[in-house]
Amino acid sequence: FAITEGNPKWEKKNLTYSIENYTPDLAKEDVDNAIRKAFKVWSDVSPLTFTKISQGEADIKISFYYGDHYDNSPFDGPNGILAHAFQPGPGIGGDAHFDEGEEWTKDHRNYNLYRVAAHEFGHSLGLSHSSDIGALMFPSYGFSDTNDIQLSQDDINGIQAIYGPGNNPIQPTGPTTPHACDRKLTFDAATTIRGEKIFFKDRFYLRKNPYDSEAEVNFISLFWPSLPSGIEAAYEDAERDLVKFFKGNKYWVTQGQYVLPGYPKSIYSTFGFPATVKKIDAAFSDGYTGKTYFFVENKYWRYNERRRSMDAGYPKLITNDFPGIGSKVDAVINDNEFLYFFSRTRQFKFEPQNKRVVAVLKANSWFNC
Amino acid sequence: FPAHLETEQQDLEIVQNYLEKFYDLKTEGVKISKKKDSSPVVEKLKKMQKFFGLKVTGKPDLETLKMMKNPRCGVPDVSK
Repeated sequence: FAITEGNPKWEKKNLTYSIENYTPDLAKEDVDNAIRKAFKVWSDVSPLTFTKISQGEADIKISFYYGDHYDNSPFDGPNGILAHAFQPGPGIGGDAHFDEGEEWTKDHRNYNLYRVAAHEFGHSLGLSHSSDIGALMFPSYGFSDTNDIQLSQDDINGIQAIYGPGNNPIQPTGPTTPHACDRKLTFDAATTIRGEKIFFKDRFYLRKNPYDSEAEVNFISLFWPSLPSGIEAAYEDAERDLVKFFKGNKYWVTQGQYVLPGYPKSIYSTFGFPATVKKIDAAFSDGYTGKTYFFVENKYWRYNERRRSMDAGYPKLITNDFPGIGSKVDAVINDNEFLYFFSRTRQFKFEPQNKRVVAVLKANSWFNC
Repeated sequence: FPAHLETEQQDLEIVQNYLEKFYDLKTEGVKISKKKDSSPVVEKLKKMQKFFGLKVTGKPDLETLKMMKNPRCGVPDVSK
């Protein structure tokens, strides 16, 4: 996080705001609601309170403008610059301006007012832009779940560096952005995708393509807006150029960045898992045999993709057929003739033909740290 | 081929506009051209690439241009 140069801050905790004009894109109460929620994002983690007033001059004045609006920072119409806000202070200090040249929405379509307002109010309170891609104060607009903006730990650290923690006895925390070379990095899921390897952690993917030494870290929603965070397993059905994602007892099917219609579906009806299976830990598919292996707790299932049914005689114990990888796995990918099982911070390179672990690596060994 | 040159000039304008707005690049309105290293543009571009976690090349490569075209907040990334 970064605090605005000179550390401008509000000396009082109880701040007021007013909405000077309304965008015609949304109903008045939708604008009121979006602005109220956007302030609540910050009041939940700090001692600040925000009260809407309609008489007198508010600390933070919110307005919508087209183009040049005489504050030395003209707006540029659709896309580009969406909004800006001023650091704490009298007059225009703290004020937030939104580009009326945009289409303001209350759902996943561009641009969600709640999402943009929550960011701008960070500036109104004294924060600058953060270089943490998972932070709300990251400068670029990133779509995420519109129902509930979640401040990252970086944002919380920032606002509390200025105003201290809130009065909530239970101090809220936020997600942190994974760093590829973090020795403690663990994965929720992993899969190959068209020659690349993608790893999943919370809201993020870490992407490793063979031609780039560095990992790309970004939101899962950047590629698949309708997928949830916290993906638990994924595998590529290379024959049909599909990737399947699992979370809880549901799964999604994608082709490239396209999520096929009609998903999520139940893992019980499609794959025939018993109701005792609540989630999938890891999965990989063997392109040669057309068999997909699902790992659940200490057991694994084998599914015949061509016959579209589970093979008889399963589940079996993982330790019987994959000795050395432990009794439970987080993720697995297949690469050439080897399987790579991820368990916490370790990775087991497994040779299926001889059923033996040939190397134990760090989980993030793919990222050339 | 002309189109390619045109695109290149457009990209330079995007870079200049972005760095002036968000990275305090001072050009007094003079159009930047493809000059060699150690120009202020290269330094500011490197600062922007580092901020966004991009590969720090000092060149307006594809990833950098893609990031510059992303919708964003109008507050500068470096304080004035």
